[in-house]
Amino acid sequence: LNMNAFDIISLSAGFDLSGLFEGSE
Amino acid sequence: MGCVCVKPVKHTPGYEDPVILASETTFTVSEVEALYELFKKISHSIIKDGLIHKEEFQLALFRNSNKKNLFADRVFDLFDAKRNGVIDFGEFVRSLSIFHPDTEKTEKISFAFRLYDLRHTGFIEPDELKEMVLALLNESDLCLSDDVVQQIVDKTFAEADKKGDGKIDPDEWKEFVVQNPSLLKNMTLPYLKDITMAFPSFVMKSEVNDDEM
Repeated sequence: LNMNAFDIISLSAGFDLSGLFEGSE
Repeated sequence: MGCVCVKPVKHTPGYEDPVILASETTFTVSEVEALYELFKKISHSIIKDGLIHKEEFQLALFRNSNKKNLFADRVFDLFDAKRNGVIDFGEFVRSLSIFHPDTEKTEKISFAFRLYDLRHTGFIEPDELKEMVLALLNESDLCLSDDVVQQIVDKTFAEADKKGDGKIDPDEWKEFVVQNPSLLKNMTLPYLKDITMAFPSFVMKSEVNDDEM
């Protein structure tokens, strides 16, 4: 697995704030 | 002689003047006003008090108010600058401004560091990093053995902890991000570039012309 730990963590859905906008259109 | 009664506009608790918020952030006044429409929707989704509670934040992010997620919790806690358990309008705008495409990278780097500094020690430490990797694995279909996770954490520290003192400080983090710019991709929300165009339903009749600012 050629990723550093932060690359892996960044995959979390919790970081995807676009949901704040998509659900409110 | 008659009098004209003007019904005062009722704002949510923690409402701040869009002109002031625009002057302190990357947003224009119109964009702050558009964000107020978004804020009202989220802050009235469960508890109709005009403040965003954690359940409402989770509902907006995941369509599920009960979904637990370590990273969404961290984002919520950082948005909640006053640390009173809720996000008011001023906090919402100031925090989202960090995610604006035009905001300085240094602000994004600093915010990301605070996200990963789980225990607020001023450093990112190996046990925190491992806890975060395990939390991500727990929410995904990725399956890695404890040995592999430990190797990834050790390798990351070998690259990022230049001083070799067993923890990543803000300067080391900044240097690591410069070498790995993809680490900031979550810190930019293209939606914010022009929220009034992307979300025309949020466009309000503004009393302030941005060009006059």
